Amino acid sequence: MFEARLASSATFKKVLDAIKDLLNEASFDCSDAGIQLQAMDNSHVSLVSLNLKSDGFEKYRCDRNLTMGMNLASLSKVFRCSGSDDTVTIKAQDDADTVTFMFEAKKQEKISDYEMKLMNLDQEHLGIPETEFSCIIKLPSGEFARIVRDLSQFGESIVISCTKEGVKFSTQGDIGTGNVKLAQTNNFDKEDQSVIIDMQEPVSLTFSCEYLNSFTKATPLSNQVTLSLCDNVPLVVEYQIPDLGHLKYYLAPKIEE
Amino acid sequence: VRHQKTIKDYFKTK
Repeated sequence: MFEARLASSATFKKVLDAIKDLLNEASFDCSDAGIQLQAMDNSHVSLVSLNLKSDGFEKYRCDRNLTMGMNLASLSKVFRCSGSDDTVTIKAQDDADTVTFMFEAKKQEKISDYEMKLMNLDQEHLGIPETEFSCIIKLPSGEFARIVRDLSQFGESIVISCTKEGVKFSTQGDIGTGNVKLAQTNNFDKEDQSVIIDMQEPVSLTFSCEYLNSFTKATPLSNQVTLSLCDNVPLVVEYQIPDLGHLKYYLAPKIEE
Repeated sequence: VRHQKTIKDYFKTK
């Protein structure tokens, strides 16, 4: 028996919005530790890694490890039926081929449930090696979304260059070039509004705008985003989900042919 | 020309 009750169905909806551009379907791996998801997009250029800790749920019970393959468009339809203040309870029997979502309004005045068919997905899991990153940049998630959106108008790729002076995002295309430089801020009182750079050595890498834009769909989950860069290693774009876990995206860099 | 690598060029299947 699997049962997980989350105080805010809206949080799960945000998670779903943040991954459904990249993934058509995905397996949710449920264990005592919580719910994990790891999946590559169709082109295998990016990897999504979601971790929702069991203690972030109001109630969590997982008698046996369970993998639930779901079509994310269908799952979105289910969550479109929830109210913004509803709680959600996810339930599945061991070896079941369906999962049930129950939405409860705050005062119990409305309770709805939806049963969805599960899928058998051939999901491969990749080992992600520990990396000593050259640069770790923390910045407001809204600022990152804005920069990626702005620069995507001009080119297909963004170069992220980081030195101890700051971080620079650059693009070039048919009509010209664009650059955005962010200096480190000293506003340590408000960490989620600051730009914080932890640099071991300078790094400059090129990434696809399309994927970066998809990652910024996670912006509503967190005020802050962390970018971790290192030569010859995928970029990590990490959003912490307060009190619940994290959503990480990995993106292979573009390299000179 | 910049070539797009894939994630599998970096991370191996478990």
